[in-house]
Amino acid sequence: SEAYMPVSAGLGSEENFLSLEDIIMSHEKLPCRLEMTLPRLGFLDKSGESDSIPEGTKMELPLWLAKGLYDKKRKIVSVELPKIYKEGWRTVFNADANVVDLHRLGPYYYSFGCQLLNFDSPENPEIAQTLLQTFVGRFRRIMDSSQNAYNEDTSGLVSRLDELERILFHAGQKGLNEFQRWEKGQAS
Amino acid sequence: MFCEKAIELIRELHRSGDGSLPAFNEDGVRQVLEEMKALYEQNQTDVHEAKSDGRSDLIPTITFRHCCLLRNRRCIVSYLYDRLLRIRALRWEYGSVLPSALRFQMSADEMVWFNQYKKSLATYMRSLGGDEGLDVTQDLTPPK
Amino acid sequence: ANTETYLKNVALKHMPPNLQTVDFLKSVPK
Repeated sequence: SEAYMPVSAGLGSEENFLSLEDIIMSHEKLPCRLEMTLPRLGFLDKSGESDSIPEGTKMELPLWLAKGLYDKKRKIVSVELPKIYKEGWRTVFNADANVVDLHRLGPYYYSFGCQLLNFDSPENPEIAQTLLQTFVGRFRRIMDSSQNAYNEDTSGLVSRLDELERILFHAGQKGLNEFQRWEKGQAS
Repeated sequence: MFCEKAIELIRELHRSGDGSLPAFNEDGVRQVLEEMKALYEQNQTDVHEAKSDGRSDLIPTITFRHCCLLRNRRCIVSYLYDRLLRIRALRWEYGSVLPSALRFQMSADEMVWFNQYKKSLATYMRSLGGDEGLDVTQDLTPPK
Repeated sequence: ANTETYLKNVALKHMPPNLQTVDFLKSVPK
C-alpha cells in the first residue's frame, strides 16, 4: 500500500523510537562482560545455579540491554566488539567491500555498526571509517543493478545485501517500475 | 529472558512489510503488560530494600529490570502505532467503508480511532475548495 | 490527540506510573 508510511529507521547513532526496523536491529546481540554481580537474576544464566549472575560472567546481550546497562560512571557491563567490526574483518572490508555477504554477516551491518559507536571503544574512528567506506564501495553496484533489473527475479541480486542496502535496492526498483509504467501510459 | 513476547509482536508486524493488517494480537499485548507489572513490582520491592537496608548491590538488578520495562513499553507502543499507520492507509486505499475482512482484523479501540480519523479527515476536506469542500482521496493519479 | 487517547487507553494506563507519558510521539520524524 502506497499510503502506508512506517516510521523509518534512524540514521547514525540515533534510533527512531517507533521504528520497527530499529527495534529488530537492536535485538541483535553482542558479547558483554558483567562488571558487577546481578543479584536475584540467576535464573537468566543457564550455566549458573545460584540466585545471582556473578561479576565477570560473559554473556551475549541484546544491544538494547547493553546500551541501557552501559554507563561510564556505574559500569555495570563492558562491551566487546563483535568479530565483523574488529580489525581483522575491517581489513577485508577495506580491501574489497563488494565480495562480502552482508546479509549473512549482518543483516544490520550498518545500523548496528553505528550503534556500536555509543560504547566509547578506542577503535570507534576506524569502525566509523570502515562503515562509511564499505557503504560507498558497494553503493554504485546496488544503484546500477536496481536500475537495470526490470521485470526479472532479483533474489540473486539482493541475497548478499544488508537490510539498509535492500531498502535502497527496492527504492531503486520502485523508481524504475514507476518510470516504465509512465512510459507505457499506465500511470493515469 | 525478558521481552521475548514483545519482540515477537514486532516481528509479526514486520513480516507484513507491505502494509497489510494482521489480526490484533490482544493476547500478546496482554502478556507484555503482565510482564511489565511483574518487573515493576519486583523493582518496587528491591528499591525499598536498597533504601531501607542499604542494599546498594541491588542497584544493577534494578537498572536491568528498568531497561526491560522501557523495552517492553517501546515495543508495545510501536506495535500499536504501526498498526494505526496501516489502518490510516486503509482509509486512502478503500474509502470510508472498509471491507468486512479488514474490519475483522481490527480491535474495537482501533475502530474507534479509525472512525475519529475519518471524521477529522472529513472536517479537513470540507474546509477546502470553498463551499463544496474537496475530496482529496479521489483522483490520486492524473488523467490520461 | 486521537492517537494519544488511543495509546493511553489501550496500553499506557496499564503501565507503571512513571512510564505513562506520550513524549515519544514528539520524536516521530516528519
